[in-house]
Amino acid sequence: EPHLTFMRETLGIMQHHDAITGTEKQKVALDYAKRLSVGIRACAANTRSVLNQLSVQSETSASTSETRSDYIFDFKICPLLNITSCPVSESNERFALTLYNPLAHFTDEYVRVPVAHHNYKVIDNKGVTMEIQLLPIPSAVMNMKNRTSNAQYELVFFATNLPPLGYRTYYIEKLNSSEGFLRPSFSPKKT
Amino acid sequence: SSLTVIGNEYIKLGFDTNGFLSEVTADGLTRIVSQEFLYYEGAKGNNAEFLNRSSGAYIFRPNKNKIHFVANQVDIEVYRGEIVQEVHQKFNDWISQVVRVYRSKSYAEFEWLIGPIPIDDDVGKEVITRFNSGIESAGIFYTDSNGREMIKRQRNRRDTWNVKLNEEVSGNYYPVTTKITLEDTTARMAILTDRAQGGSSLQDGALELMVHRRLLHDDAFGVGEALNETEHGKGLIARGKHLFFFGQSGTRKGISLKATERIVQIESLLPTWKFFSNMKSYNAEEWR
Repeated sequence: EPHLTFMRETLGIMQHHDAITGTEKQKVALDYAKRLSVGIRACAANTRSVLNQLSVQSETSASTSETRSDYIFDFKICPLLNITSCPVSESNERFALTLYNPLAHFTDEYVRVPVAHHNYKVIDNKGVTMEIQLLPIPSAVMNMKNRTSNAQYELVFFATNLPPLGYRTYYIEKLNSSEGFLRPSFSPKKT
Repeated sequence: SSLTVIGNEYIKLGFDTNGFLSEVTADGLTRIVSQEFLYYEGAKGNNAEFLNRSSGAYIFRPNKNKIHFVANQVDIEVYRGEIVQEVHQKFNDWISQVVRVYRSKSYAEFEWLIGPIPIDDDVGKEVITRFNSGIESAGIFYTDSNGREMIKRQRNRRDTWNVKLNEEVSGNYYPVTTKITLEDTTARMAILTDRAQGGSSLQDGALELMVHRRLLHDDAFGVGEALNETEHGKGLIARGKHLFFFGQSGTRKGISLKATERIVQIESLLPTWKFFSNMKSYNAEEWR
């Protein structure tokens, strides 16, 4: 509750016309951004505990009595996806990606994940291997100052049938270069 | 053909030998459509009286409507795959863009990256992206009202009074929260934004949106500093997306481009929330 209250108060500040239109001084704009960042990070604890409860429930319902409480996942958010950076997907050879759909209807989405290598396998919760494509991160993004990321590629796949106000999880793992080696399907044509 | 083409069965984009978008095929139409980045010089007023204010946080006022092209030659790299096809464009040292078409999607995504905007010439710059088409829009275009209904706009006019515009450019700029469109009896062009931007249609068939600004003079409306945002001493870099729709105007077989735009607008403005979990200790079977 204190996390949510902090977020409510922060969004209360963000109703100010300056915060909406960007007519505040630069230092105030940075303060607004910091408050939002702290609020979102604080509420990540709330989403993590909710998603763990949901997944344990689904686990419990699937396997009758036993509850697998040892399966507590960290469900981290990556706020720098907008500059194609995410420590979890860049530095782990195996990770899961949970997509929560906030809409009231089923939706599909092309997902882009920053990764450091060019050979991965993605499976969905039914064990189906997803079709993927890897693309190099544009050089202008790679060269952005202050972007500290070792991602070289974006892994793209098509997430379908994401349930309304629900979620789906995908398991992503790096393959050794020999396994099912797929030379990334791109052939840059310089002009 | 000398065009570099990416796309799918719904939409194809052709890029000319200079690396610019030059042709679009969609919804049974093939039209000349170009996209380019330009920038207005920010006006530097003396702020003494109301009519001579600088361009700043509260005001968009180009200096004598001077506009500059940012490039006449664009380096491109083309990547084609089963899921997505992309053209990576580099306009200059501070403007680049990725144009992509995903499989089975009827629109194109323009992901622009702009900044740091150079100011060593001591000129404030207001960067726009502009899409030009042959659509005979007769000065009429539409901008959304906070993501809901579309409001009809007419160049150099106002609905409720006889306006005399002192600023032909900024006097025709309107707030675009999610969408700006124009059409004629046959074709329609729409651009969805991922954030609120200023936008207009200053020539028939053309739509422009302001994507980034860096100004050097306060506009004397109270904030007391120029809109010259920096990060680690360098100008701010802005990155964002525009979704580009093109097709026949009106409704055919019960489907209208507007309806598709509406669905995509909701899905792109309320995308999935992404949560990453380290799986060091679980293999795929255990995870399942």
